[in-house]
Amino acid sequence: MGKKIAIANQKGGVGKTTTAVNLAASLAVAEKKTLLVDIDPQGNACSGTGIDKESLESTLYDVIIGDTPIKEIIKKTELSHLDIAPSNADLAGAEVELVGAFAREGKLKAALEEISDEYDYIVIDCPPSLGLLTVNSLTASDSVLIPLQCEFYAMEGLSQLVRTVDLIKQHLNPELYIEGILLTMFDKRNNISHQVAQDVKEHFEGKVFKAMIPRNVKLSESPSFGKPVLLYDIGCTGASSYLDLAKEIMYRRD
Amino acid sequence: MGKKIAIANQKGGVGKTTTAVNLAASLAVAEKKTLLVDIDPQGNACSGTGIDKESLESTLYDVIIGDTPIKEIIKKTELSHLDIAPSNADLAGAEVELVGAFAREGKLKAALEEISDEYDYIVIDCPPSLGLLTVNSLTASDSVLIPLQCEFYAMEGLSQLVRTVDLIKQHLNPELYIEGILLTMFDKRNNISHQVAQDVKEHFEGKVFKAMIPRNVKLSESPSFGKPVLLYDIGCTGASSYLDLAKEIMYRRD
Ligand SMILES: Nc1ncnc2c1ncn2[C@@H]1O[C@H](COP(=O)(O)OP(=O)(O)OP(=O)(O)O)[C@@H](O)[C@H]1O
Ligand SMILES: Nc1ncnc2c1ncn2[C@@H]1O[C@H](COP(=O)(O)OP(=O)(O)OP(=O)(O)O)[C@@H](O)[C@H]1O
Ligand SMILES: [Mg+2]
Ligand SMILES: [Mg+2]
Repeated sequence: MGKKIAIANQKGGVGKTTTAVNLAASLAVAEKKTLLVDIDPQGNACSGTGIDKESLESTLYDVIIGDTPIKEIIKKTELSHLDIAPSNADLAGAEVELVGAFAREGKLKAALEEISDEYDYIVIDCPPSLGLLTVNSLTASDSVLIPLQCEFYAMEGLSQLVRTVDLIKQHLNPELYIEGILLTMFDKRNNISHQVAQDVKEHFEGKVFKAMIPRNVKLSESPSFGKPVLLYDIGCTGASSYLDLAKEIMYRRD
Repeated sequence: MGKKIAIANQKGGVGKTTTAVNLAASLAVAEKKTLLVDIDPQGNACSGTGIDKESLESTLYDVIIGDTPIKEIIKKTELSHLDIAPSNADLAGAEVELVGAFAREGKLKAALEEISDEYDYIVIDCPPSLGLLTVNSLTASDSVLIPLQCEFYAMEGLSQLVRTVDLIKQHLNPELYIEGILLTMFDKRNNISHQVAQDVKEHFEGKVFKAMIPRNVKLSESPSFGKPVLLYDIGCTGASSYLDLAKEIMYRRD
């Protein structure tokens, strides 16, 4: 059974997609068979791995709302051990369509059961909300990784997210736990970065990853080339910090 | 009749709240009576203007889902010409509750009609999605201001947003137009910033504001003091660029 990790935070722009793409790529270069699931209608994880969203015949929309088996939508990427289950703007309608559906929170979980033995890790990139797409992801996952941008507004949403994870654990997925909180876009020149890092380590003792992602321009350039950062510039701090994160997660399992 | 401007973009973290708070504050110091409407369940615009979200008796949730008149939830801020209609996490349930409601897209428009003569400007801070809360805001507004972070992923979502604005214009609000595209977090040291700025000016000729918001640490520090940036550090480039934006919008009107 592959380990399923949801990358979630309702605050926007905190580095969910950057984390999902680069963690999945780092696990893949460590020869772990990895599936990246893009359940965000923006489809940024697709473009970050070089998939052309406009040319897709079927997407996660067809799996969640229709009855397409997830196997049929999975695409290969440039990395041999990394596959992706893609999305595009079609998925935007899914949240409203799911509201009246039967067992609406469990659609993704059911879809992933068919293929989870074929992967060591399944990484799910969530949209910036706590709606039904994120609820589906938390219901389908073993754990949730919370990227936290080192900014004031990002700190505000953390307790709401932790409350939502507890609710999902009580009613939909008793096994769910917090894999960890990942500090992102840390800028050692800014006071705010140091304040947020200190606050989080105090309030969530033991839950914060040792790996910390610095603000690094290569991380924002690599998606424009359709590549995870380790294929764009393996020597930069952005690439090494995500490799460190992957190691930390793999060591926990073995 | 006050001019109503929605600040919208489904991409997360592009500077919607920072723009809503600082544009509203800049209009208020120019002695324009301004209402800031926070329709994002994260309630960041509240904390950015010093409002304590946890102590609120009623919020925009009670206006949209219940029948509370918006007048009853409006709070004063530190600036004499700036009021705010606040939100907190209660609003998160509104999207699902609205799905089956009668005239669900027009709830905010109806609520604002009662008070729009009392203000010169009404600025609406939207959540990072194209769901019913953002649709309500676009239906209630005269125009939409699109903050665009100078990053690759942010460019991707722009055409989807413009399509949504067109749909709203066709079916719900024929008067709606694009007030402009505002470049945010522009970093002159990064190639990506220059590339995005050039691309947008080519594709959306005449729609891009002359005012451009630079990446400026004061803009990310001021919310932690509950103040718009012009009350935190009036001399910084963050403050002057939002004052420029307010002037550009006011001159169009007069
Ligand atoms: N460590 C970093 N250093 C520099 N830029 C970064 C870093 N992490 C992410 N970025 C950039 O910041 C922006 C926001 O990151 P990203 O899109 O991954 O966040 P997100 O949480 O997935 O956003 P959304 O809420 O819209 O899904 C992107 O343009 C990305 O390229
Ligand atoms: N020009 C700027 N320079 C530096 N930091 C900025 C700037 N604009 C915004 N920020 C910071 O970047 C982060 C994202 O901005 P903000 O929260 O306003 O975006 P948003 O679009 O409202 O996000 P969401 O999608 O979650 O609603 C915030 O922490 C904010 O303080
Ligand atoms: Mg994302
Ligand atoms: Mg915001």
